Amino acid sequence: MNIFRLFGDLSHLAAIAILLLKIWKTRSCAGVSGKTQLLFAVCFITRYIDLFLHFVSLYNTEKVMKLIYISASVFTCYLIFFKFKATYDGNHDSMRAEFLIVPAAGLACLINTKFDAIEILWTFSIYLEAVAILPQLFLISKTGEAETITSHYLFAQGSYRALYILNWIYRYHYESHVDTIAIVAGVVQTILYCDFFYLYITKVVKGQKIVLPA
Amino acid sequence: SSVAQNKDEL
Repeated sequence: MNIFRLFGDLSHLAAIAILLLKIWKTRSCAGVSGKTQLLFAVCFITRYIDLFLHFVSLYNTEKVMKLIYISASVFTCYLIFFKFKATYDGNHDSMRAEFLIVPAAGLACLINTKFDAIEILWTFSIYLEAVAILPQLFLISKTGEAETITSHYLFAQGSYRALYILNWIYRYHYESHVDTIAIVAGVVQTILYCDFFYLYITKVVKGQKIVLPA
Repeated sequence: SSVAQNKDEL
């Protein structure tokens, strides 16, 4: 474990917590893409499938973190699609998730470390995570604005994988550890946040709200 | 069967 991965995971936890708090406190999921949250839930389940296969006692924080990620993301989907369904902005959350899932699954079968079920599920989860935020960014571009709390969620979510890139640089340099698939997908994922990061740093940090030219 | 290489990252 290094500082970058630690802060990456903390940033990821913060993102999940911020979103849950926003929906729970405002009792509304306006401005939140349910599709992105579904894709994240799929990512966690396919990536941590080993938790279900050979369940081992919760003997370390890693297992606990995996269970937190899976349960929090499923609970978030429950809030969006069931509890606060009336506030779900389905009209603007219109990016076709199939256009993300099918290519990720196809690519996972073509480019992977080992052609076995668990490895392909893990690779699928990595590729899917890289593009899972797109419906959320698409929704913001359609509505033309993002609530400040949603901007904080996106900033934490984007920072998590950006910090992982620093973690991979660190591990390459000190542990000569390289996972090309995770690195390439992580770089693509972080690049997708670039224009949002620019807006966040130039606006939200100064107390303004993000409003896109509609 | 070969167990998937253990992934030590989340």
